[in-house]
Amino acid sequence: QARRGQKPRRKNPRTNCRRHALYVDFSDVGWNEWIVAPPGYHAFYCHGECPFPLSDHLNSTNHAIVQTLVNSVNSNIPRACCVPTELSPISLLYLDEHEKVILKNYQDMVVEGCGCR
Amino acid sequence: GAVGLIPDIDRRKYSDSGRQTAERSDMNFLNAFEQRLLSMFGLKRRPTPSASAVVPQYMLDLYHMHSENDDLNIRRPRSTMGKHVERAASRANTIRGFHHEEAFEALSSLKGKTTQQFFFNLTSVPVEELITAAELRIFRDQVLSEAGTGGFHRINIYEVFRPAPATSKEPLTRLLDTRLVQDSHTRWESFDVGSAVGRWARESHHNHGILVEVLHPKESGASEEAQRKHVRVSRSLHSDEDSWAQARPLLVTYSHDGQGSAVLHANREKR
Repeated sequence: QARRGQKPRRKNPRTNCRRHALYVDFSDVGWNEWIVAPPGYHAFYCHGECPFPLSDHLNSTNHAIVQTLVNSVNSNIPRACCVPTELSPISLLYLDEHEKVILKNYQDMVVEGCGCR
Repeated sequence: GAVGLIPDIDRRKYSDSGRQTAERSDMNFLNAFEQRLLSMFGLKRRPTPSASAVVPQYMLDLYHMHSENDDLNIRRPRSTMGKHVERAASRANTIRGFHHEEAFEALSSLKGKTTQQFFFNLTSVPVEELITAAELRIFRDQVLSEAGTGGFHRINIYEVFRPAPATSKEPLTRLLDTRLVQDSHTRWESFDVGSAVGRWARESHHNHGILVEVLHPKESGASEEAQRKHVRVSRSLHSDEDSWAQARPLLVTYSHDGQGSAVLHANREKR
């Protein structure tokens, strides 16, 4: 029950680095003619901000050490990137251009985890 | 390159916010994604299989049996893999199925014996792939005989070293595998042809095919013609064409291209 009068909490427009769901349905792109199984591919991907190494909220304290740290960050150094940190394989059953049937295991196809690196 | 097949530039366009309206960026995105997928498969262009392309049930069973993509709760028929390939198959990251070239068949039905030559075209196997095992799967159809008890057939599998110089002569062959089977059963038989197939993939000029010899039982209630139907080695031995596509002999190779983990333990590889 939302309390009367309280402004709804503003959703943080910038989401931190995390894994986002993304499913490619092979029939949507016409690949189900040659990819027999699976019917689609849970691709996932990593996206989001990397406030690493110092989060902005740290700047809200006037403690000398914190202020020194926050103000000594060299803004020319590029920020960390939001990249996959854990991966897993998938098996695909498909027909090649000679109409031969192949069952193959592909490494590092599913993003299991993301992180700032 | 395989990580996340979705090209960076367009990922967020295809997530929660739904599809972009600009047709052009859709096509660019899909083309980029397709090129990545094809290059990962080692394919130069998108395959366009004909309607007559057949996916053997055994390959589907292997996929469902071991793939983590599949809902393991669904009970499916389980093909029986040949014991001799299990170990090598557990290390393979590529499994290929081949049907023989019917144009090169050489069926001969002598008294008490049926022989058939099979040629499998392995040129689609990339040179960097090492074949560690191969099985020739042959289907047997139950023979009903008045006596009720099934007769015993001997199935011999030979590698053809040198084709017969003339039709009256015998080819030069080497025995690869043999089995005594009772014709009152219907099932797939798996024969170990790994030593020959591994060499053919490396040196295709050695590939003169496989000769299958079926010796039929002398004393049996079934007619000679019925006996010939037991081991499915030729389309012409059977009236119903429909079953041939799924009952024809299948060569299955187990190989590794040096990348990634085995197919048959994908779920165990998950990190």
